[in-house]
Amino acid sequence: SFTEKLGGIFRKLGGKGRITESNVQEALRELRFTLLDADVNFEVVKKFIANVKEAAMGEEVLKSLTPHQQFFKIVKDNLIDMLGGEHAALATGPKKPTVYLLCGLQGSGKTTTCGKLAGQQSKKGKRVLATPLDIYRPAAIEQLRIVAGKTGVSFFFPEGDNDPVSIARKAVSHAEDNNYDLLLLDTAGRLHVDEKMMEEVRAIISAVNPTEVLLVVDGMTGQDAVNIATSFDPVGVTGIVLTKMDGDTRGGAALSVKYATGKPIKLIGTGEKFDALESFHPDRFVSRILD
Amino acid sequence: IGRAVKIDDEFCERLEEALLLSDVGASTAALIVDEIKSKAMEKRPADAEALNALVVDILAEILESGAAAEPLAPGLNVVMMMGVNGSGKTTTIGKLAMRYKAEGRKVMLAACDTFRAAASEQLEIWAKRSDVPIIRQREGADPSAVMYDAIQAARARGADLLIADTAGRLHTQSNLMRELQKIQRVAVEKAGVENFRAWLVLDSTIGRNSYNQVQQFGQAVPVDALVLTKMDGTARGGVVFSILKEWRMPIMFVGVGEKMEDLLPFNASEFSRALLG
Ligand SMILES: Nc1nc2c(ncn2[C@@H]2O[C@H](COP(=O)(O)OP(=O)(O)OP(=O)(O)O)[C@@H](O)[C@H]2O)c(=O)[nH]1
Ligand SMILES: Nc1nc2c(ncn2[C@@H]2O[C@H](COP(=O)(O)OP(=O)(O)OP(=O)(O)O)[C@@H](O)[C@H]2O)c(=O)[nH]1
Ligand SMILES: [Mg+2]
Ligand SMILES: [Mg+2]
Repeated sequence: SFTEKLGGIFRKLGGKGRITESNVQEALRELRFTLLDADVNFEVVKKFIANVKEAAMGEEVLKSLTPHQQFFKIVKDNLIDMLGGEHAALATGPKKPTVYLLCGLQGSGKTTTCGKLAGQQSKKGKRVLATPLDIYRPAAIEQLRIVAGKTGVSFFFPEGDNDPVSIARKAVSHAEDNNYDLLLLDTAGRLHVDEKMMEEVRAIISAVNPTEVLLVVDGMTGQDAVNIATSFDPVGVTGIVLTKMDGDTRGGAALSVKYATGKPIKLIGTGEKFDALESFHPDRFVSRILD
Repeated sequence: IGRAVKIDDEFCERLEEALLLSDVGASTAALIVDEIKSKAMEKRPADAEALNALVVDILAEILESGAAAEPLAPGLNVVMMMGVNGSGKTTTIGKLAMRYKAEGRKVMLAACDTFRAAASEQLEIWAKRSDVPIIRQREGADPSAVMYDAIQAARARGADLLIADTAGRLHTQSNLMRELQKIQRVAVEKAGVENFRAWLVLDSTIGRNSYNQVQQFGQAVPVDALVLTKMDGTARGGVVFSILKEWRMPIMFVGVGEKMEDLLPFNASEFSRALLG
């Protein structure tokens, strides 16, 4: 693990029990390797290493810590800092219904997350309505209909309408007329480089002005996480959902996405069942990335 | 004697950066840069263009070191598609059905994902698109039972290719890995299928985790081939280098979109050229 490797580096360099230019170089190399291996984006790693080096060299010697402990603390603190504080809660809109829209790349987990959100929010006593805006993927509408049924929330789809902007507007009207607290809009997976589809999601957002635009990102995403996040951010992303974190991915994409957008990671998907949605804890994430 | 182009630190750094940004991974990138550096010093390419061609060749060679793809055997071939959640299995099967049917095969599909909402409905739509028969049961049925039924139906109709869809699963879920083993066992031992293959579908936007996926899926069911999806995005799929340095297996196809025709045979040189950007 990273902390064991650090121990080895500082131990063999002996030294006078403080961080020096020479022992920090090897520690930074090890850190770079650890972060790249954890799928943190190359540019983000470069920036992070520079920050850590500056902090390490400028650090007051803490008499109570060995150089190993001190360096590790600097890394941990900087990672937690970069990942943002915890408990960025989901916002409620100024009037009913509050609208949440989910967007992201193909297969990232939007429809399933929609179901999880539906279940979570209805358990809090909210009247929830779910509407699919994915008119492309085979059986996508049916998938959300089944998911809504399983999570005990209402489902609305205006039959025959194949314009996502129009479907979204009708869903809002239906939610208003029937006194729903929360409307969840599930969108089709799309590539950030597909200009036509990015224009579609901009049009939907502009038409219904969601309180939350949640970018759903697969937790196993590699270097591409920065490209995805940077391209989606301008449509008005308000928060990130990182999915499939129940596997053994180190989750470096979290750092990349946070760095690229500055937006809070609001939720973590931890399984396929509809209760598998947790709030984000940066310190747990850091242990995972540094493992 | 022409002057060779300089293989200096700047070249190595730029090359390593291109590899890292393509998800090649830190240790594999370092290995590859060393290999390229020593080969380039030996071959002494005359200019930047020749050097680039040499780099592409070396990368392609690593990719082609995987075993060659096995052609389909006579009689019934069963291909089980497996992979993590959302990687593109169902869509890839839809594309393969059309491709193999166009090659004159009698194709059938088996909807062995009996877990996820609307999974069978999704595959059913793909089956209709290429007009091939599909065997499915209701949600919650035993996937091995669907496989068994599908094999019987395939034999009855004289099909020579049965492609089975399975539910997405993480390789860390040991009970689900056992489920895959059971489906294979039922096909091979119970139904006596002689030509059974398992293809692992990898999403090219995924980083290092794809390596773990090959390792752990492979421990459950031998991986006969890989399919790399979503190469129409900006991800480069470089993780395949570390995979192919460890295991010998062909990359059969590359998914380049969501439509029926968006499936290309894997080409090592084109892949390597695209990777270098
Ligand atoms: N293990 C695990 N699987 C997940 C998680 N979230 C979603 N999935 C699975 O990932 C797969 C894809 O999920 P979907 O909800 O269909 O993804 P999507 O983003 O709506 O896909 P598209 O609409 O095609 O873009 C399904 O098999 C889900 O069950 C998670 O947190 N953990
Ligand atoms: N852009 C692009 N999208 C793809 C490609 N292959 C699949 N997809 C999309 O990725 C999403 C997931 O595809 P599926 O075929 O449902 O994936 P899966 O592995 O069967 O998912 P689960 O069964 O839920 O595990 C869908 O929106 C597909 O249209 C590809 O090559 N390029
Ligand atoms: Mg969906
Ligand atoms: Mg599927």
